[in-house]
Amino acid sequence: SNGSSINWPPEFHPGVPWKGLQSIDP
Amino acid sequence: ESPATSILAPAPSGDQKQMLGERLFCLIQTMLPSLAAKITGMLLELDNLDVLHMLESPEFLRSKVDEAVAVLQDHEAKQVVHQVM
Repeated sequence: SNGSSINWPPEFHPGVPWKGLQSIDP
Repeated sequence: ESPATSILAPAPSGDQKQMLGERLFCLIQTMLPSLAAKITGMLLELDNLDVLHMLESPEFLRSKVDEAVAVLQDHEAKQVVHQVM
């Protein structure tokens, strides 16, 4: 969707569980 | 030092990306502190073996980081155009 493309790419932060694309496109 | 592949051996598949991400982030942070979170996120979408190769080869890492930065800049430029229009 347009909403998720604005938030792409998903950000990785140390210590935070990585969810990949799921984190921005549920 | 142990080979990079040993990072993944004991890890469940769900934790492999996390472990790779932690190491990748540390390396990218030294190159591009302000973009490390996004670039790491982009590169983690690649195959685990590619990410392992990046951890082992600074030249390969730099080439993939350069690629990711170009893609990110292109993406952000399109977002700006979209917002203007």
